[in-house]
Amino acid sequence: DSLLPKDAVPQPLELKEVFKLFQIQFNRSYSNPAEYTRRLSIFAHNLAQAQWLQQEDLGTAEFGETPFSDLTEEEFGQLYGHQRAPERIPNMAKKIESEKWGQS
Amino acid sequence: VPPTCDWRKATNIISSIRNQGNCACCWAMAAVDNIQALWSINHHQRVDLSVQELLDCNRCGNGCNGGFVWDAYITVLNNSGLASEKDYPFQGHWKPHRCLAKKYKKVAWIQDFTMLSSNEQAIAGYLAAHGPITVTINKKLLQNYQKGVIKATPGSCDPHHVDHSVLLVGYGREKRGMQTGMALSHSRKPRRSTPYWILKNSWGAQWGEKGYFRLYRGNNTCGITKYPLTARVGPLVKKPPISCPP
Repeated sequence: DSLLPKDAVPQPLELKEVFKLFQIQFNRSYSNPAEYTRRLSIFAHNLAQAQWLQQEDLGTAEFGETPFSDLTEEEFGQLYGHQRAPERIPNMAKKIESEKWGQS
Repeated sequence: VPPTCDWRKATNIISSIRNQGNCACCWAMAAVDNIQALWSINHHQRVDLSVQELLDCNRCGNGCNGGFVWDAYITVLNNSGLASEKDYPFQGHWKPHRCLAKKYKKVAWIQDFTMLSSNEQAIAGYLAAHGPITVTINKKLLQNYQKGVIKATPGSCDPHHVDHSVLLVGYGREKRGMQTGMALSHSRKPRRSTPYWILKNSWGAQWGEKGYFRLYRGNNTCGITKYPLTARVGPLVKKPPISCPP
């Protein structure tokens, strides 16, 4: 049914193989086929993102598969950051400026 | 400021890599790692301190839902110290109003905490002279990071949006030439070394460079200079008894 050339056909299978190895390496299992498909899609997105970061990075960093490759950016943000945005540092009083020069 | 510094090379200063799991407690782990390292440097005594105490007793009561390094230090000051990890072990989850701080003996304490200047050279000087400090960065690029030195721009990693606290343990220079296409295309240019920071993460040893990662040093990559905080452990002395290994 596909109009893709023959050599393009194995690509999805290759991705699944890579994902299978990821699951084994990081001990991942998913509750149902729908969840598996969703995670596979996220995994593919993250690999593409890693490829883009690799091109953009100005240093010597390498980006690719990590223990967080099956998480969306939002899930990663919620699970591994400190979430709340800092409003102010404690004990840092606000500077009160006088309207007139010379008055503290 | 010494040209390089790596506190991992000193004996019994840096604890093993932690894994926060599904608990957003980077702030507590970074603070505990900071206090442990400074306690070892100043008292020549290794202590393993309780992260769970900070989660259960945090003045904001958010535990695994997030917090800030300064909240951790205020909790340590309010509780007159921290219990040991052995007595009050990490659970990976937390319940509000379950603070057991009074139940266990304190094995380490702090005098104060302070925020350093945002000058990267000054941060390097303090790190080399006093010990590891905590920093809070934008973690955006870390999800897909494997190894090497991350050099980002404010466009690719916003230095104002900082959302992850880690321990800064050293700095150095990568001797290889820069690997960007631009640098390679100009082969007559001298090969420049890349200055970097060494940071200890709390996402397990399977992540990054055995749990560590490196950020470019010199352009406030991912906001590393926004909140450089450290506890003050022991009396105010001119120089601690141990210096940072090169």
